[in-house]
Amino acid sequence: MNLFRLLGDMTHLLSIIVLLLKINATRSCRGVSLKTQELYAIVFVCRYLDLFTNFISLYNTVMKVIFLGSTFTIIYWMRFHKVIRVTYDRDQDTFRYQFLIIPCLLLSLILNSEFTVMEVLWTFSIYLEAVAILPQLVLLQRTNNIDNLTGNYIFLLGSYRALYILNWIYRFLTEPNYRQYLVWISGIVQTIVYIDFFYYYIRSWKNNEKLSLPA
Amino acid sequence: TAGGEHHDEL
Repeated sequence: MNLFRLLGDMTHLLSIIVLLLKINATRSCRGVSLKTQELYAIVFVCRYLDLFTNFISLYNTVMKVIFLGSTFTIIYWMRFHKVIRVTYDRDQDTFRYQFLIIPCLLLSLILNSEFTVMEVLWTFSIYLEAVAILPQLVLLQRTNNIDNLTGNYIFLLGSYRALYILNWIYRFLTEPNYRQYLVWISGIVQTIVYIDFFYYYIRSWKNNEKLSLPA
Repeated sequence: TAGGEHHDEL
């Protein structure tokens, strides 16, 4: 494991902690897309099926359990917590799951490195992760008043993806025979999805203004 | 695995 990978994972972890803290402290999930959280839950479940079959390291196992547990906690709060669920922007969070899930599923059936249930589901999770942030970005654009923590959450998620690209470059240069084309291409697509957001996030930070995305 | 895909990342 190299520094970029570790920093990437820690940034990912931090993004989730920021979201948990925001929702818990303010008792509000305003501006948070339940659709994106549920897509992440699908991503983590499909990818981490190997928790039961393939032990890589204690670090990997612990992180997988944390990602699963924290995502399901957020979903539980947004759906069932008696105070928090009332603050969910149900009417604005209208992105349709099937527009993302079906193409990713079809693509994973065609483009995979091995046609087995585990491998196809793993590949599906890679493709779905690349686009899972889209409902959140759409909701953000619709919500005029973006609070800082929601903005920081998305910024940290985007940073995690950028650090993973550096991790792949490092691994490519240091590990013989290391290559994973499907992951690389999906990861680059995923990072590109954030570029527009990054632009407005950095601009609002430099100008000391509240973040808002143009419609 | 086939194609050199690694599963050691998160």
